[in-house]
Amino acid sequence: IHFQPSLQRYFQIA
Amino acid sequence: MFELRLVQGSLLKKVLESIKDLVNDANFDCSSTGFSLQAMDSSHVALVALLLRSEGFEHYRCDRNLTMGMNLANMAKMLKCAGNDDIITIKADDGTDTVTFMFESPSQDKISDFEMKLMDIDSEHLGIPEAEYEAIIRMPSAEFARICRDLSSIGDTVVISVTKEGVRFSARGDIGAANIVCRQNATVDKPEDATIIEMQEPVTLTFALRYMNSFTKATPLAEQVTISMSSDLPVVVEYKVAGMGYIRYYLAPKIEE
Repeated sequence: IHFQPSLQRYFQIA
Repeated sequence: MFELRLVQGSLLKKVLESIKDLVNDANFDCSSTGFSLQAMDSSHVALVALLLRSEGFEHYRCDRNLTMGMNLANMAKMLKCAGNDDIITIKADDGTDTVTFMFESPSQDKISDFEMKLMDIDSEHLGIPEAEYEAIIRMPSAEFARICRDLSSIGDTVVISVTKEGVRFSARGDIGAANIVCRQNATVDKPEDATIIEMQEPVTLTFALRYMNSFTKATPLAEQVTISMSSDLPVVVEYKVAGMGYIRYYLAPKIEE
């Protein structure tokens, strides 16, 4: 089973 | 005042076709550096970053930094009205809420202008740090598009695995499974046909094919695509735009639970 994280898991809001 | 002129107007048409399915509304940032955009898809899983450097345009004037919010479907509708050989000029005056697209035929016998309303868009800008990637694949963009398309008839996700052997694209679904292995091939007649794999560490990541297929809309822009992967980072799929910049797509990998 795979979970799809959002990009905010890796990148901060600038 | 902001004004840019691009003799090879078809590039701008192709750029719009490459992003309009992923993002509905986006802010274009105009500065002395160039014409750029950063936007996420509605689920915040994928991001597109575009840069067209000012030096790449035949004429580029930007008196002060400007953000233009545009509906990309509407912008694409307007750019579709430009012929493939047309010269495209984009103009915006300070303090107005419209942008003008002007199309000139190569022989200058037809000149059209289309005015589009700008919009206020709240968008979150993400800081993307420079990263060293564990594996970088350079391959023909048409080949990558073909692989993504073929695998989407088998499953919803692709596992991309880079090892010393090469790069393996795998999918699995109700009807069966598929594996496509591409090996490094630098000994080709034309450099655009080469597949080059730079690997520091073996890396395996899983991605939603729906997004990968959307990224391949940029295939007409560049003969080669660069796929950069690290085990703890979103993948970067990059297409160069004719020496003037790039379009980069970032996609968060799926994580096993």
